Amino acid sequence: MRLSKIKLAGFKSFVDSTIISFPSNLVGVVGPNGCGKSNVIDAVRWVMGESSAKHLRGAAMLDVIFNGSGSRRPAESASIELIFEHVNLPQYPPDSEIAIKRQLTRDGQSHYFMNGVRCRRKDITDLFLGTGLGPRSYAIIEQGMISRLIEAKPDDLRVFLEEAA
Amino acid sequence: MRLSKIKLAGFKSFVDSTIISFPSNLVGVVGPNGCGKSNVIDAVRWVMGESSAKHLRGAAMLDVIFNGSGSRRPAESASIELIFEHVNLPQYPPDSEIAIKRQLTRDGQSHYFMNGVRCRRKDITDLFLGTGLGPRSYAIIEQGMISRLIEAKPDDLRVFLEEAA
Amino acid sequence: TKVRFQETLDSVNGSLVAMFPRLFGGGQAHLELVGDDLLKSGVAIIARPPGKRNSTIHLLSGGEKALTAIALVFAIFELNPAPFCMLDEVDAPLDDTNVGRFSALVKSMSGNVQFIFISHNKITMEIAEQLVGVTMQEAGVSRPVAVDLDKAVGMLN
Amino acid sequence: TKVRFQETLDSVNGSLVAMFPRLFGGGQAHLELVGDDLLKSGVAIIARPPGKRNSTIHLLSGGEKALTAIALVFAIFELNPAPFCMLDEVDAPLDDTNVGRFSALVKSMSGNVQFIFISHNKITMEIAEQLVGVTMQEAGVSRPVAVDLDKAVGMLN
Ligand SMILES: Nc1ncnc2c1ncn2[C@@H]1O[C@H](COP(=O)(O)OP(=O)(O)OP(=O)(O)O)[C@@H](O)[C@H]1O
Ligand SMILES: Nc1ncnc2c1ncn2[C@@H]1O[C@H](COP(=O)(O)OP(=O)(O)OP(=O)(O)O)[C@@H](O)[C@H]1O
Ligand SMILES: [Mg+2]
Ligand SMILES: [Mg+2]
Repeated sequence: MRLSKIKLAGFKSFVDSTIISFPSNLVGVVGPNGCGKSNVIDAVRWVMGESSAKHLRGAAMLDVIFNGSGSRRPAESASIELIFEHVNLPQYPPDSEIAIKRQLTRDGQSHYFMNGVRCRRKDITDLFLGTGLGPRSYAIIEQGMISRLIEAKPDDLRVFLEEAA
Repeated sequence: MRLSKIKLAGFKSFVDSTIISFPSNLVGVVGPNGCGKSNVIDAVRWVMGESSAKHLRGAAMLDVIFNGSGSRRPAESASIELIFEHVNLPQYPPDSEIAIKRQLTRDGQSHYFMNGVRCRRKDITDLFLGTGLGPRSYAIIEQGMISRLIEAKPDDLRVFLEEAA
Repeated sequence: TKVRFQETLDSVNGSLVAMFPRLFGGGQAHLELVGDDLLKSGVAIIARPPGKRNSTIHLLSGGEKALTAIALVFAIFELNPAPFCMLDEVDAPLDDTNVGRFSALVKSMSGNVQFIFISHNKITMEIAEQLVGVTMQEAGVSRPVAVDLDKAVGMLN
Repeated sequence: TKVRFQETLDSVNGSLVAMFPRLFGGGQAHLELVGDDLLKSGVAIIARPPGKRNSTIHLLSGGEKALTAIALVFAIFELNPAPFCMLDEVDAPLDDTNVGRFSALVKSMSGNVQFIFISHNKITMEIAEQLVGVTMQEAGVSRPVAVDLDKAVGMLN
């Protein structure tokens, strides 16, 4: 299983519908300060079920919806879709492709989709069970987390270990 | 008033008696990870009266004394001396030179010196009163402090502001 | 769950013992239980960079701490490899030698793990097979842009 | 002390309003009281990088946060200049453009303040009039060594 593309629309600073594809296993993301690199990582964690606004650097979940710029009006909704290829999970034929999507509108309604069909958040988290992936997975290291990990108290480090291994 | 040199002996990784001089107003300190750069900043804060081992990245104050390496035995004591030049303070003739020193031995005895004469910690902190300097001064930004400053809660930011301005 | 936690500790230690020297060019590290209650005690990292004495993580330098944390994360990864790994500027505190060892390790693990990494460091960018540039040519609006290494380095300016 | 704190807030704001655009090449920032009790309320930083909307500090990126914190520290410095300033890798999260603006500012302030700064970044090293190298040729033992810019860049490797 690998991540083949991410589709962003109205999510944080990605107001226009955008597709970023990842054809290889070594992808570098580069750009000046504040251009939106970490927002891509936030997008991946959000669609995998992240439910805390604080963990997405916002005060409320609506902070993930594009809130305007000098020349653009705020967006009505945010949506992220991840497309995986070479998926080998028991409930799917070998080497299939799966798309998971999450959408949030200004009225606070948040919906999840799997291959275009509405589903629950639990269906998404169940999909990743046992793969090591998830919104707070050790496989996604946010900016600044490395130094927080080291300064962590022994009890917190134990929790990190129990969740990860 | 400017810092003209620092003399280190037995302090953290600076086991041999060492003098670093600062002839200009733009001094860069460079070197690989773990070579001892931040230890120089710890040395300056320590001699100015820092009394918390935790703020010097240690568990106990004795952690500032060189505790051995592959080829060296632990040192018996640690001592740091700062030499200031062009000092213009009321209690000294104009443009004089001042040396402040702190020494710590393995038995926990810590002594302060001003121009070679034993003095109290309070004499050192009084010297810097009103200059903006001190062990926790905003003029000394430790590694990682910049990101801590920004993540600080509003109450903590207020305390920082009150102490600094 | 007592047995399970001891197993976790042992297997992570097994993997960390191999991973740490690959990143530091020597030395070793392991996890220790703080206290003797397997059910409740916390865990501490004991690390010894090459040529130095054993120390608790707090005496280490900024770069040594970051590299030790990376060794721990990659050690867990070897045990329980997720399909992809996203890294956000983990190489920022490292000097060029350590960035070199870090990026070489990422490259060698990319055989069976997909890495998506954000970095300002040219040495790390050089291992990428594909570079995705993100720009805000229109202020406040992010857009991806294809870049090659020379252009990426230019983007930093 | 109510009046004193209001004075402090006003003067820091006066200095921050000038300092922030020098570092960001535009935009503005100011401090706001959180609540209306001058004696007890906390303080928040409101920053607006050029071309963006006003936001609380938490929505900003890693580099924007660091640059904003530097602007605040330097604003306080202008009000109450200490004889020297020591900076430990404050430029680590910044891209080259922002490192350029930061080091230009340090250079311009060095007329009446002595700066001693630790950095891995070549652009920052270039403004130094003197470079002090620190090495551990003997493992575990730090020793200063005189370096020039080329050697310093080489030391990073
Ligand atoms: N809901 C939103 N609407 C519009 N813009 C947003 C929203 N949320 C965040 N942003 C913008 O995104 C920017 C931060 O982007 P991000 O953290 O991805 O930067 P970065 O590329 O990681 O930069 P750095 O290199 O400094 O870490 C901020 O400037 C912020 O204004
Ligand atoms: N009491 C002590 N005795 C011997 N060595 C010590 C002592 N205290 C700290 N050290 C050593 O000093 C080193 C840390 O030095 P320092 O933090 O100054 O590195 P640095 O040059 O700032 O590196 P970085 O670039 O990674 O921030 C550690 O490796 C530690 O082992
Ligand atoms: Mg970022
Ligand atoms: Mg350091």
